[in-house]
Amino acid sequence: LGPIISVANQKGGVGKTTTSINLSASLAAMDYRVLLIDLDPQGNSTTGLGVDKKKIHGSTYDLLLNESKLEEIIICSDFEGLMIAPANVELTAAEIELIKVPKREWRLHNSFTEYHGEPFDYVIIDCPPALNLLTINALTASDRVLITLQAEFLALEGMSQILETLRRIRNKLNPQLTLDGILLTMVDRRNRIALQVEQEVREYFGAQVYQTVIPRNVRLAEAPSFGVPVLKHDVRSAGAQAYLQTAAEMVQRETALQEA
Amino acid sequence: LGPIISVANQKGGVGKTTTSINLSASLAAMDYRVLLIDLDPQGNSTTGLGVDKKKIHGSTYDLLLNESKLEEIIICSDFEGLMIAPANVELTAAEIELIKVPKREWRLHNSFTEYHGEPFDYVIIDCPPALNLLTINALTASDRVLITLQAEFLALEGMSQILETLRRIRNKLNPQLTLDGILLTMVDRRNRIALQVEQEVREYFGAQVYQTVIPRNVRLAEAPSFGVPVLKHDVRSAGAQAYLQTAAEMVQRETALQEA
Ligand SMILES: Nc1ncnc2c1ncn2[C@@H]1O[C@H](COP(=O)(O)OP(=O)(O)OP(=O)(O)O)[C@@H](O)[C@H]1O
Ligand SMILES: Nc1ncnc2c1ncn2[C@@H]1O[C@H](COP(=O)(O)OP(=O)(O)OP(=O)(O)O)[C@@H](O)[C@H]1O
Ligand SMILES: [Mg+2]
Ligand SMILES: [Mg+2]
Repeated sequence: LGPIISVANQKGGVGKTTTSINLSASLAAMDYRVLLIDLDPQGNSTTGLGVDKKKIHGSTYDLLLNESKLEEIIICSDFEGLMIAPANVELTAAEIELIKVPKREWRLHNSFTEYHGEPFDYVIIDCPPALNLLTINALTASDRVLITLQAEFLALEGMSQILETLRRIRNKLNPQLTLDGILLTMVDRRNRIALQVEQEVREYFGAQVYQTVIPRNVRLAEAPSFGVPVLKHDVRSAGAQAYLQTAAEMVQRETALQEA
Repeated sequence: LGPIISVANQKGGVGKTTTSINLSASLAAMDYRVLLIDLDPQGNSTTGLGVDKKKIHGSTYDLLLNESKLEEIIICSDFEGLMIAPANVELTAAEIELIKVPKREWRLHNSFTEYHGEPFDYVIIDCPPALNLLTINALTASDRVLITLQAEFLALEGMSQILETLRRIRNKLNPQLTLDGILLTMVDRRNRIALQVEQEVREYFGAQVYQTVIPRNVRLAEAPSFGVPVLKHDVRSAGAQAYLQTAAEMVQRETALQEA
């Protein structure tokens, strides 16, 4: 399995699912083989890729609690090169049921180490809006974390909490976990707050902030209702172009790191 | 204590905090005494009312886990008639710590029944974006639930989960819990999806949907950065007027119910 990247932020509605789906599809469009893991009980990544939650024979709940193998639950999406480990509402119960399980933070990590299916160049994990055992499982299993940050005051306020959680995970559970970067989402440059947030974030976090910014773009909100990534819904849209650029920047940041 | 109303939806970023703060302030502006309970570890309602989370001497965490009394943690906001039970990041640990506690779903309910402080006409509870033990505590302690629904496809998808949870809470924990209503938020009527969602919701839920709709309005996103409700930030704005109207409609719906 290639680099495992969690898309996380406990603040709700900041573009985690939209980024997980469209970044994954953009990487697949660049001919990488990508696996998207839906770890949110809402199952928005699953629906957003057109998968019927009632027809799946296995889900990420089974991975964490029923000893299912990753190769048993992975299914194809309609988008070439992109596979998904789907989620459904059963995952809501996982939080309480995991408490009693030994090594409960390592369940997802272990399912990756025991994986013997086809290789993937990238694994992207869509996290729920909480710093709970599901998100902790994702962070413990990941190489990198991508934080999606909505350009709003309340979202900026939550940054200290997610960064504190990363510090704790790195100390106790996963020393090689690094920050992949911070991606600004739903940015409407006509809005004073958005400009202010972008400026503050770039001053404070510097090169950790992606140059690419995702604009507020109605095509991104429409695409999930058709069950397709925005690349299929409207590839010329500002939203689609921004995610293609984000994927290219992610790959370029990796190469720059390796050469450093 | 007057009617206890939870503002809930497991979908993130759908206006729960914005509604909790501005509905509470609007009811206070109508000369009702209002208590706002922040039950989200992000503490956005606490910050949105200008309270410094580091300076509070008690929080809703202490209510659920340290046997503190409600009257010990309630503090004044700058807005006349509006008090708040603040939250801080300690609440993140409450989920896991509550599991071992007997009658863990009843902690908030019990703190309301043991309350002997000044009377309130309304209690509003701001819930986190999850169907976890914090939200279950809120629903078990409530008379009514207000569901804020963002006019977007992914948010509509999540309605079945929250309605299923309400059914279960009503059966097992709180038989008198009723749906106060569904409030459409962040509605941009120029956007095709928003019109479609509004039409579908009104067809399906009928009179349970508030006539008042909250428009997307930048003043609502600005107000928390000044630590005040939008009524104080810009009372003439479309956002402020919509929440004043929502408060009036809530009171009117109550009166209509009582006469029925
Ligand atoms: N750049 C954008 N422009 C316009 N709409 C967007 C954009 N990004 C996301 N959206 C819409 O905003 C809403 C929230 O986005 P999304 O569901 O991806 O956030 P999330 O962080 O995954 O939410 P949750 O915390 O509930 O998991 C969705 O309805 C989505 O379609
Ligand atoms: N009607 C509106 N117009 C414009 N911006 C809004 C509106 N309502 C909320 N917002 C902004 O959208 C963001 C999400 O709203 P809010 O934080 O109230 O949602 P929430 O459901 O409480 O989120 P969470 O799930 O993280 O608790 C915030 O930045 C808020 O300021
Ligand atoms: Mg999501
Ligand atoms: Mg909130």
